[in-house]
Amino acid sequence: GPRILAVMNQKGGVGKTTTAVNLAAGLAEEGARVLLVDLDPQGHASLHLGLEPVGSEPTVYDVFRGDLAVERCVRPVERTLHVLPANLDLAAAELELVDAPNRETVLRTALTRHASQASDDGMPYDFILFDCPPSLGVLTINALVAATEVIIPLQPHFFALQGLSKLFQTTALVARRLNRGLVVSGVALCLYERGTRLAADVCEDLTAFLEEADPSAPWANTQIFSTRIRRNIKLAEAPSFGQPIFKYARGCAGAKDYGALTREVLAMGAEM
Amino acid sequence: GPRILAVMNQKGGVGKTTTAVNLAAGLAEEGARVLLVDLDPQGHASLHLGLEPVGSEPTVYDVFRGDLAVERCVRPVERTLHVLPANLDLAAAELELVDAPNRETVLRTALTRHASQASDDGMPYDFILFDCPPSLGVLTINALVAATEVIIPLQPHFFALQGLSKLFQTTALVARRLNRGLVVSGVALCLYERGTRLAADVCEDLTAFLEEADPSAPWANTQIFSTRIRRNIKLAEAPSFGQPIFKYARGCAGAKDYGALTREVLAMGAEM
Ligand SMILES: Nc1ncnc2c1ncn2[C@@H]1O[C@H](COP(=O)(O)OP(=O)(O)OP(=O)(O)O)[C@@H](O)[C@H]1O
Ligand SMILES: Nc1ncnc2c1ncn2[C@@H]1O[C@H](COP(=O)(O)OP(=O)(O)OP(=O)(O)O)[C@@H](O)[C@H]1O
Ligand SMILES: [Mg+2]
Ligand SMILES: [Mg+2]
Repeated sequence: GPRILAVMNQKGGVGKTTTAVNLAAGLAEEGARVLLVDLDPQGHASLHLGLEPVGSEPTVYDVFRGDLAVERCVRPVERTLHVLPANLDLAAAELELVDAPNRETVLRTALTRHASQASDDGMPYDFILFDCPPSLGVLTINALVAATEVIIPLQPHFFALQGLSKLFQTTALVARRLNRGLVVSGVALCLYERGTRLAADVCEDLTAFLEEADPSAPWANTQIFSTRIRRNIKLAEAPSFGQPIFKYARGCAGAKDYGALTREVLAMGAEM
Repeated sequence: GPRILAVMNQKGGVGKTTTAVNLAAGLAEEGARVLLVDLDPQGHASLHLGLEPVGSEPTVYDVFRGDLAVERCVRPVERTLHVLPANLDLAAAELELVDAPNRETVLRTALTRHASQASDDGMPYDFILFDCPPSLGVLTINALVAATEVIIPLQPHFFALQGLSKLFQTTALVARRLNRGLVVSGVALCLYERGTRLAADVCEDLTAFLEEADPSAPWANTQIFSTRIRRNIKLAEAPSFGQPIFKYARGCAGAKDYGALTREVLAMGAEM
């Protein structure tokens, strides 16, 4: 089946959306059939690819409500890059799901149905990516339950590891109770300031932290991607044009970095 | 009475803590008596000034519970810079306050009591600053209810203005129902990348946005501080030494910028 990647970190502004969007686009450029699911009521991943669903246009909220099937809500932005968009309506889902008995498995159920249907008459995906909001709430939990792997964008600043413990704790809980086999496949160092002591120190601390992992933990084999995503203003400009970096500024450092990260993610799959 | 500044933005990682800490320290250097209240369960402002309360050490959580008075929980880090620290215990307050009848005014009540007591036998403050968490939840609402002014750190990137509308909406609601006279005194452009088109464009959009304000809105007279806080790795290193920028690297660009911002904030007070 498809590799299903939850791009998550409860810390705000660390590069989740930039990574989810550009990794999805990079994988599509390499020939994979990709679905990007926007799970943030802020809708940044959708906006980043030129989608701003309004009024009665379908969004992932309709999927969470059980009103519409996934294929009714998906929008193609490229032939092999599809987006299941979000807008502020999704904020209501967090409240509505609180009392639902199956609140953590709604997304997985919807995607499973879509997969069984798509193999008959549609396009099954090779990759599904979730752009998670900056929280460990029910939307992120749905992503962890539906995913096969977790990718963690991390800005190598002082507070980065503090959030990581809590993130791992949540991942372990979901893995144990709802999704055996969930692994944290990689940490992507984002907004990387080369040549700084701080980035090097945090990277060292992260390496040590991962080395101490229990062999049965979901992060026992987590790799730190060798590609560092450097700070590059083009990456911050691309969303205002509704384009992935490869369309907006193909030759820039940001495109090179996300291209390299894409190839690392693909190579990982060969070993799985 | 003191000027009470809520440093807030629900967007994560935009410079709230860096601004709250260095503005508080800057004001103390200029001779003001300052209290910095950490309202984030992540406790970053506290850590930034070398405080990591553990076990039974008092924190702002004890104030929210009504168990301890403000003065029992405050820690001096300099003679005229005091901190009311936070740690992860504060996360419980968000849940516990949900059903409390006075849940939005707990902080204001506690600070009012402290002020009336301090003027007899202690140190009344000239400035009280709140470092808000990245959310519009009950902790931030308490800050808005207790504050006289709001300062908004903003990273001039594409999504910055989207969050601002929601922030202003919340501020207007609190002002109308719980805190008449609350104003948004200023927006501080943080993590500013000079010479980039993006920063200039967002700044232009922000200026236009503010000019269209209703004359009765809390942001009718909001100024954009002329000081831009430039990106400077020293500002990201200082928290790992538990020091404000003026102690860690007095001559660096980050210290110059926060010094300049401090003087702008003081000058504002002269006009109030
Ligand atoms: N490598 C980079 N270089 C320059 N700017 C970047 C880079 N990565 C991300 N940005 C910019 O930094 C900001 C935060 O990035 P992004 O939105 O991807 O983070 P996020 O983790 O998804 O945030 P949120 O928690 O709000 O969802 C955005 O304005 C983005 O355009
Ligand atoms: N001008 C700057 N130059 C370089 N690094 C900075 C600057 N301002 C803040 N930082 C760093 O960027 C990160 C985010 O800043 P900060 O913690 O102040 O944001 P925040 O809005 O308080 O985040 P949160 O939403 O998590 O509370 C921190 O690691 C901080 O040290
Ligand atoms: Mg995002
Ligand atoms: Mg903060």
